Amino acid sequence: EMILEAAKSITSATAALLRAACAAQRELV
Amino acid sequence: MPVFHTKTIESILEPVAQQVSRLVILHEEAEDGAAMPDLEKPVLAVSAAVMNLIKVGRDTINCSDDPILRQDMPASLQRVEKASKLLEEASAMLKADPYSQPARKKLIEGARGILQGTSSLLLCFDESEVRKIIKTCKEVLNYLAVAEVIETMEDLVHFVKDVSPHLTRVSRDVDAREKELTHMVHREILIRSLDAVKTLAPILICAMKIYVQLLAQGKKTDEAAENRNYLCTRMTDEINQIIRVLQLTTYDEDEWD
Repeated sequence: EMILEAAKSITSATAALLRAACAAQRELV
Repeated sequence: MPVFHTKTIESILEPVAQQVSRLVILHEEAEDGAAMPDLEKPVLAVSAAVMNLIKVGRDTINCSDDPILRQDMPASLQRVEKASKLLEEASAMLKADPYSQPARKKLIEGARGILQGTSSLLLCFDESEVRKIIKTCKEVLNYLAVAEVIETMEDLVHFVKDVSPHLTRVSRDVDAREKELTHMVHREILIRSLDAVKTLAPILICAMKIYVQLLAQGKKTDEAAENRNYLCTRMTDEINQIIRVLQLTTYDEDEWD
């Protein structure tokens, strides 16, 4: 189903964004 | 205990759920935080994916004949869209000030919104898929409800011809659904009830045939009718059990007490 693929794209992109944000924070912790 | 009730939903949401949790923990541990990198590119990627989802979601709404999906899905899409805007705002704020606390909060709020909105959208879609299976189950129930008025071999042949495709579809769809579920107890009930339906179906047809033959021969039919009705009730109960379990999405164990 296209809607599942579209949802998957969002969560993949959001996970990548959060990984980038976490990487900066992790250095400090 | 699984958090998401289907493997598909789990595979889509789990990675982002983990990242949101990590970011929240890191944000809380590192009070002031390190400078945030430029998040413009990954945020743009999220925005593009959200725009695509909104387009696909609207197409799904327009093509669906499920009134509940048509009613519920727009709110989920709006939720995701709003969350995406929060991420864009956070990114712009962080560009101006990589240490901005409100921007970090906005980033977490946006990520949570994406998670909640996508989760709600997937649930909405999943529930609609479940309603399709339930509709097929109810079609079989409707046939079972008229089993006792079948009195000729010709009617019986029609009955079997009509109910068979629905039974095949129930079997195929429930089998696929069972494999999708993450909750073991729900899976086991579906397997057990579906097996019972598959076993009972030919026995019921046989019992109906015996009743029709005895009736045609002018013989006593009380016991044959009783046997047919018993099998019919058993099948109806098993299908109702399938319908009940298909609708379960929570993991409240009290349900099973």
